[in-house]
Amino acid sequence: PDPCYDETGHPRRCIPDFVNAAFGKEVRVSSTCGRPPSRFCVLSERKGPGGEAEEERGPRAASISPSSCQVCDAGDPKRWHPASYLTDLNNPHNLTCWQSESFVQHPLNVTLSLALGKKFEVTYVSLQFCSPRPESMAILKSMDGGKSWVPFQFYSAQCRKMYNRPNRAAITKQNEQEAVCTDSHTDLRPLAGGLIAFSTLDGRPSAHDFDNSPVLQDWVTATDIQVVFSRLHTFGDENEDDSQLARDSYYYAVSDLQVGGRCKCNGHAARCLRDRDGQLLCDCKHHTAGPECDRCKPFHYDRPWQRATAREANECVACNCNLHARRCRFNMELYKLSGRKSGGVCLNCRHNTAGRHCHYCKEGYYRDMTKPITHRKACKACDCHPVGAAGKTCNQTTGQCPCKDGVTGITCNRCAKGYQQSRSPIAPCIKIP
Amino acid sequence: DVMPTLDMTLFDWTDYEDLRPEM
Repeated sequence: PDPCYDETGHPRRCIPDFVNAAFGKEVRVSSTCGRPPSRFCVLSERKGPGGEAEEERGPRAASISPSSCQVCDAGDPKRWHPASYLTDLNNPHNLTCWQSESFVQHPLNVTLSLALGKKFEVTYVSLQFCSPRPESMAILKSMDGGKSWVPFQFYSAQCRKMYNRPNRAAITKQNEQEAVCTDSHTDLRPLAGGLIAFSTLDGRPSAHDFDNSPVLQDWVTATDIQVVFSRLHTFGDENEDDSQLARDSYYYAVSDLQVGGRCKCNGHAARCLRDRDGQLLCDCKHHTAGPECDRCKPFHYDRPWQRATAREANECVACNCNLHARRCRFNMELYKLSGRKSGGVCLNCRHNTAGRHCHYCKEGYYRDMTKPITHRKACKACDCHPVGAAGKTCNQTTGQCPCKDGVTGITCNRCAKGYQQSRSPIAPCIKIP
Repeated sequence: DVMPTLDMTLFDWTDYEDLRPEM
């Protein structure tokens, strides 16, 4: 059964499955270790005498130290850390990590850019780290294929200084479409395995009424996601004389980038498919069209396009042109006048018909009542006599032409009783004396 | 009684040439 229609064939809202839109997709990164091969060291807790982690006393560095140095080598499959590891299968028993070059520190950034292929409605963006989480990072989105970017969320231990935003600002109905900065999830610990998960709707007042919030519908829409790592966590030891070991310990490493959401189809498709060019498109139903089912199919302009809601499918409706037109347009004035029922206006009515629904005969033609209006011969030519008739336009219902004085007949082609034909084409019939 | 249809050949178009229909 088609999820876009109920058992009785009536349209109903349908939405594609919730997916990790990042899975298997290529992520463009601005920095990856291994070209040339380079050393990196893993930070670990310094163990106490009993093997337990030392309590943090004084500077954080007191209980954390670099250890287990390894080589990142893009030429060695066992030692490389490519960007493809960000979106491959995330097996917790065999984590694969993308890793940046070491010590790309503020003001230099490291960016991850992910093209989703079309508009998605994003519910969350999450990152699982193999390194400590960044001291500052931003999540951005694009709605135009990466031409322009707007911030989704900031994470920073110093929100004002790094991003010129207050820490944990309140979200109200007036600023639901603004990115917030928070100092949560910026702790140094855990040294590996830490998570950053940004929920796009969490804490936004209209989230519970998403169907009726164009602002939030727009807010969650994205064609691309970008993660900008702005600042590494350090202990301040990177500038000491013997700092190479420290510098080799500071880098960004991520095992999993997820973008949870649904292919955006505005409630008019239950799935997205790839076209011949490999482009992802909604499989639009409800007489809708466009990559996001964001407009009505041609000839289905009887009411304005609308997104489907849980209560109403808002399907597009075909214009009523009685089979005499192939094109129509929407007229808002007529739609309002009809009580918001019908606004379609037929274009180029054929078969000698006229009117917004091609529902009557055009001038010079009359309705043949033996045929339905949908019949291609429903309108017959008036055929008014060139001399006997006073005009070329007949009564659209009866076909009666306007006759000159003394002339009779549907087409005005005969003299009436008591009249005879004259020689004058101005008064073709004259009274018999 | 059905009257005969107008006979176009009987009309004199001398003064109304510009009104004469193409037949």
